[in-house]
Amino acid sequence: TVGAVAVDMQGNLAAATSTGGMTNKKFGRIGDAPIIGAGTYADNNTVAVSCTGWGEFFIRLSVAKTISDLMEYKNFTVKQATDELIHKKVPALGGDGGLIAVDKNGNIAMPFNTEGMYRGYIKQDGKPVIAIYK
Amino acid sequence: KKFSLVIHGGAGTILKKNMTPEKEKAYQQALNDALQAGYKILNSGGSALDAVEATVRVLEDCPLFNAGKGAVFTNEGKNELDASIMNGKNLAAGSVASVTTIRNPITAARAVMERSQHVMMVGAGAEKFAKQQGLEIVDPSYFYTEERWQGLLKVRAEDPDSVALDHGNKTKTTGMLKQPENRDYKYG
Repeated sequence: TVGAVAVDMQGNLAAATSTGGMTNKKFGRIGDAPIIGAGTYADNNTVAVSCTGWGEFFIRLSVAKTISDLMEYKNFTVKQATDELIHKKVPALGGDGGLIAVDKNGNIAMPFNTEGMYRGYIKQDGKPVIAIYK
Repeated sequence: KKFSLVIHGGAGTILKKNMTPEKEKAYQQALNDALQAGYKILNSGGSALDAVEATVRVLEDCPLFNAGKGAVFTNEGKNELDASIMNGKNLAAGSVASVTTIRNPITAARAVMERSQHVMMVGAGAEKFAKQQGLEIVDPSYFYTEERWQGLLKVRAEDPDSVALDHGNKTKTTGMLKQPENRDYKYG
């Protein structure tokens, strides 16, 4: 799975996710990537999120929308909200994975509870930051 | 002139000891290419929506990642691709699932968002819509990579009954939702 989230100079947020799914999948199985609110979500008032991992758990927890809701209704920061889902809720249910998020102020989060996640970010200074391992 | 772009290329058991220096360099280069594609748009005042689409297209075209070219295979030996996109400005959203002939599924998701009244289209219908919208349609073999094909053959050889999730210690479980010991042996 691959994904991108951004906030532009006008303060607009957007999120995108794309995947091939799971190796050897059957019966038309899909995960969270194409499900708005589970694997992808964006709202100018809160955050843009793109998820990757064991899709069934992200669907059952509506991970992406829940992060937006925690920020909107509980005033969580983007770090608090994303950590809550990736390090508590998803593992507690038996799932694993990670996500990327950026809030309306340009604060970013890239939590994951697996061994690694291909990830990176770039801001107006033009300096790319790229990471792979934990 | 403040803006931010964040990307991911998938999470899992990605360990340094399993990576060659050349492969790691290839991943770093690919991730940087994706960042630069989005940066170019944002730095010229372009929209976040254009930036995330352009960035994901770069990653879909790169065979290193499980999306577009280089996607994993289904049990039937196909590449069934899913994608979604969302515009934070108006909460518009678009998604496609189980498509096999659209070169860039993220662009199809955006077409669903902007050129239909729907949010989600799947399968043959999504492919028909994409073709009508003039998106690039390819032969399913476009997505094939030998590495992913071998990955399918390996999983099939190890666990013929791939519907049941095998949890690493080689004992079969029928409960799909049991807590796996080895979280990364989740196939099909």
